[in-house]
Amino acid sequence: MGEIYSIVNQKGGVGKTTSAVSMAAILGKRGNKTLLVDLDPQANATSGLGLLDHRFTYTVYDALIHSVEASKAIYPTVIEHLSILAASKDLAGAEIELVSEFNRERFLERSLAPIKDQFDYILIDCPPSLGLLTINALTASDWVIIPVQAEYYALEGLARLTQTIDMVKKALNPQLQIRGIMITMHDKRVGLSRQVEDEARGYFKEKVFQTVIPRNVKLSEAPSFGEPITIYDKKSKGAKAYKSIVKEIFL
Amino acid sequence: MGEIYSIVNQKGGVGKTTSAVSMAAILGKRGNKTLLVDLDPQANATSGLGLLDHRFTYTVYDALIHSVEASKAIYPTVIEHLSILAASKDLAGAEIELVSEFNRERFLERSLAPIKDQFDYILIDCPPSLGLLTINALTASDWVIIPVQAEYYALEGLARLTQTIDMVKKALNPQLQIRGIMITMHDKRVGLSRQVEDEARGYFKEKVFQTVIPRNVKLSEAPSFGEPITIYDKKSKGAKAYKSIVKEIFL
Ligand SMILES: Nc1ncnc2c1ncn2[C@@H]1O[C@H](COP(=O)(O)OP(=O)(O)OP(=O)(O)O)[C@@H](O)[C@H]1O
Ligand SMILES: Nc1ncnc2c1ncn2[C@@H]1O[C@H](COP(=O)(O)OP(=O)(O)OP(=O)(O)O)[C@@H](O)[C@H]1O
Ligand SMILES: [Mg+2]
Ligand SMILES: [Mg+2]
Repeated sequence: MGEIYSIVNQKGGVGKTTSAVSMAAILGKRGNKTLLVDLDPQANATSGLGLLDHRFTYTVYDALIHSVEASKAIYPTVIEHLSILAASKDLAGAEIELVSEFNRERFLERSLAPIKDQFDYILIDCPPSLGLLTINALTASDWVIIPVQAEYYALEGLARLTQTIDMVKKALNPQLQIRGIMITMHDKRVGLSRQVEDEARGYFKEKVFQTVIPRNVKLSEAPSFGEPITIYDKKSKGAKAYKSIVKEIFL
Repeated sequence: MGEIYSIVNQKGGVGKTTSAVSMAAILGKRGNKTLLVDLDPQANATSGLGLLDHRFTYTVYDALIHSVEASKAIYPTVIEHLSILAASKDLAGAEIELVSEFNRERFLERSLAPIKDQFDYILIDCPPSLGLLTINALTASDWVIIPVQAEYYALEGLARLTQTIDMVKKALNPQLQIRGIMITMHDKRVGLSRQVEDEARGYFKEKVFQTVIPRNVKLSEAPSFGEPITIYDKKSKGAKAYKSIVKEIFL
């Protein structure tokens, strides 16, 4: 019950939000009770599910900083079994506010604990950094999924990311494990894409998922309609790839 | 002398580093004494100029946190008049270390002050966040350049970014101004690209540069060779677009 997955990579624009929203929508649609936690002050996962201009009474910021029960900041989405712990802009202040608190790494873990067993899966969309919000996500999680864009810069940060995961595992959360590496925005026609995939498989071996997410313009169009890819265009290459990777990751 | 430009957008993967490295290389090549400051713990600008495995005695972290003279952390690059204030991974700790310091927003300004007049232009590549490193960059700068990827999520964060710039202007740096908005990774064949461009021009009017940077695979290949686009493929669409935008921005 309630397995928690963090979607993490400090490199920006690698497909963390797109992966979190797409996978959460597929899990919800197949009947798994799923919670998507938007832990990014950009609140892209919240708007990717069509809740951009929603007037939230409470958000994940209140659950983290003002000890409001997380259940009060959880909202239904357009997908039956999918709920979201929504983000808003004030989350940007949370990192600085957490710095001087005791147990500053465990605020999210504490706020998810009372609700964890109401869900089959909890996915956490993280901001592009290894700051306290991402550390909170890693401390609260069972698994980590690492999206890697099929581009050069995306490979460079992986050593630092895996080091940070090891540090969290040793100091804060012994059961944390890397579930796998997901290659995103892969373009068969581009040599660099194939090269990055080969290097990732060479280095991380079977930890790299078999399914590769292709670059697919439908995936970048979907958020402008506030819809996950499974609603916007369920027959697209992007939707098919995410369905296949969900089968690989979530048994 | 020594005009300082910050390249800022908290949205990840919008082309901040690619723009900073490309523009700095073009300025250097045309004879302007140029300094590129890598203020991102990912150190992508440093590796984009071929200095990834370089053993730096000092980096921008030492200049910020240990008051080492910035000139000691400045290194030459493959381009004659271009130098880099290099970054390393330890910069990741700087944000937390700065939080409890007095005048925590002015550390970069203070470290650039003694060297500012040795250059015609100083460009600062920022991380994908609005935390203390980016605030330090804005406080030290005369101008801000905002790369916006021609995708939906990239438009959403602009209101928060311009609010933050206004706040820095009022509280910390009255002469700070937005130099302009640069549309990046634009693909003429994709409707979403045209839509994002139209919305950006509708909202920001003449602040959006005329030159649009197209999506061009050569730009994503260049960093894997540690070369700026002007060396990797100076006849590419990407190189031509950056040359044209440099003429628009830097008189
Ligand atoms: N497979 C894909 N094909 C085409 N476009 C994609 C794909 N995946 C994501 N995108 C688009 O690329 C951009 C970056 O993706 P996304 O915002 O999901 O990345 P992110 O890692 O969450 O970014 P950030 O670091 O800012 O949080 C978005 O505009 C998104 O719509
Ligand atoms: N015009 C372009 N055409 C094609 N690819 C591009 C273009 N501009 C940048 N890229 C590629 O897109 C990716 C993101 O660009 P870049 O790393 O410069 O963005 P960034 O805003 O600096 O990211 P971060 O938020 O992580 O600092 C990189 O792999 C880069 O090589
Ligand atoms: Mg995101
Ligand atoms: Mg960058």
